[in-house]
Amino acid sequence: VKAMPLLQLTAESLMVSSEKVAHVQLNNPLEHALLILVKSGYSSVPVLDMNYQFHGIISKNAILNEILGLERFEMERLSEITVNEVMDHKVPTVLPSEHFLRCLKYLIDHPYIAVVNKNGDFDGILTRRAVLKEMNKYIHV
Amino acid sequence: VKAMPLLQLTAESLMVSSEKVAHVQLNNPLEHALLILVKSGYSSVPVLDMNYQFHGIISKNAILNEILGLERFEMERLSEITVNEVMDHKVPTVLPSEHFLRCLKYLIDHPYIAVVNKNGDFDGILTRRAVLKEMNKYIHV
Ligand SMILES: Nc1ncnc2c1ncn2[C@@H]1O[C@@H]2COP(=O)(O)O[C@H]3[C@@H](O)[C@H](n4cnc5c(N)ncnc54)O[C@@H]3COP(=O)(O)O[C@H]2[C@H]1O
Ligand SMILES: Nc1ncnc2c1ncn2[C@@H]1O[C@@H]2COP(=O)(O)O[C@H]3[C@@H](O)[C@H](n4cnc5c(N)ncnc54)O[C@@H]3COP(=O)(O)O[C@H]2[C@H]1O
Repeated sequence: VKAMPLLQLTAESLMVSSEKVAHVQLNNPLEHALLILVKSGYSSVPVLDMNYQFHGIISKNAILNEILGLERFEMERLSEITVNEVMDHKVPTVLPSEHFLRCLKYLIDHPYIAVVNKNGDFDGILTRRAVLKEMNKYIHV
Repeated sequence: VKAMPLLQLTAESLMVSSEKVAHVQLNNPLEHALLILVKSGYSSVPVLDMNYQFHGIISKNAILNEILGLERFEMERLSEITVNEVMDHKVPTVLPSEHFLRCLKYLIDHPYIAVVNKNGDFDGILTRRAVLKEMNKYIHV
């Protein structure tokens, strides 16, 4: 096992930067959010406001759960409900300078975490894939 | 960084065993598969046959993509199409005895991998969460 330069890495050094991250807006109707999620293929994406501030995440599962009625999926409700009403507001975020190894703890239970600077601006996301890829480099088989 | 007993771990030692894994059958209609995926909350689950042999995986995204028409999601088609027609048949699997570190390479691009024995029987899944949790134990901050 090679010595771990992992110890010097930060969230910023491994993150997918914001311009490459699919996202939706707080006040978008669920219909729009579901289309973005299906077209991009992602299970969940960040929710931002007009000023690029991070507010939480929205998933296909949250949307589908919301419209699942007793006998069918009530698709007509998608245009009546906004992202803000269904999204998960309570997700952890990290600063760009956060230590890679502290991020690892969050990624145990979250497929990705938002990287948000001190002013609340959204800088990008740190994904499990990026961390696993980095780990794999340091532990050669 | 502690010495890595990771080197002795196998897929079997870290997997979620089959009785705890939500799954669908090859010949189920998509309607049934979508309900299992929404009720369980999982993005994708394994597809098995009557003899508990592994055939691939099915995701919410594959189902929603299939029924996405020009103007709306054509939900009425869910009862006409089977899992077999939409699932991903070409996913990697590992043997229960497979080395943990070789599984790591697969998990870079797959959120989980199926653990399948030499006879093709489904034993369980190895998830990114289990691997990250194990890694975190060995690299203390
Ligand atoms: N278009 C694509 N091309 C190549 N591989 C793809 C892919 N879509 C998904 N994957 C693979 O599947 C994993 C799970 O994706 P999922 O959409 O469930 O979960 C994703 C998604 O919810 C979010 N995510 C990743 N990249 C994103 C982006 N550019 N924009 C918005 N959200 C993103 O972060 C989660 C974890 O991502 P991670 O990369 O660790 O892990 C990804 C990646 O390994
Ligand atoms: N009910 C729940 N309770 C607690 N945490 C939950 C959860 N559902 C999801 N998560 C968390 O979200 C991650 C992504 O779940 P996802 O459903 O996209 O992606 C999942 C899902 O597609 C599949 N999976 C995991 N456990 C499963 C099970 N018991 N049956 C069937 N599929 C499972 O493996 C993927 C990776 O799982 P992993 O555990 O690494 O990562 C999970 C886990 O950290």
